Amino acid sequence: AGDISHLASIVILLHKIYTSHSCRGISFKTQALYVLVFLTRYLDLFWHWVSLYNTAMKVFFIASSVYVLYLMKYKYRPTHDPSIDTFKVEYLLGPCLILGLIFNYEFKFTEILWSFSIWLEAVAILPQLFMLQRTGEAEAITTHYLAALGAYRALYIPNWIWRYFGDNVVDPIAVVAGLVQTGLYLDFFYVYFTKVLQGQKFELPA
Amino acid sequence: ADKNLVKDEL
Repeated sequence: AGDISHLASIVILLHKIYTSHSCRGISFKTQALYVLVFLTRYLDLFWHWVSLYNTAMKVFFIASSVYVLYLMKYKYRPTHDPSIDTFKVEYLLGPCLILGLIFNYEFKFTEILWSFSIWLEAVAILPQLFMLQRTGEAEAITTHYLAALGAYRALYIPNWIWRYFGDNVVDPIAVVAGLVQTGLYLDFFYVYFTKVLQGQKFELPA
Repeated sequence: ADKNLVKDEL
């Protein structure tokens, strides 16, 4: 369900860009961070085979995130306003690299990159949420995208509990980062459920 | 725990 929600979020995002011929309201910085997240995490495509499903999803997430970046940077460039997308990503990249160096399952390059990608994914939404707060409102379709994207990691939580009891497996790095990631959406979800799903416009209180 | 088992997640 988490994976499908993630997949759905990307489909919604592409649908929003295509139908409105615009990437207004979407943070380029957040989208660029996702490209970095997927490239650093899915390096194991080249040596760690899990399943056709797993490989297909990894390829899709890399390809679609690069494609969204292309759409924003070239095809719909005039519709993107960098002056409201001002979050400093350096504040995210530095700490995530440090977290990757401290918390990893083996002190080697690929494992550090994997851990870095987990932490970075947890906070990659911040430039987008920052932008949302600055503008104070959003198109409904953009909020559906964010809701699906936020639900995705939240849906992993019951899966982790299940695997803890069922398979006796726990991945502390993914769990802690996943809880942080989900936590960052709580404010957004509150407004989404109380406004957008009641048929009102997404508007933040002044 | 076998961490490869966990890394079958996305």
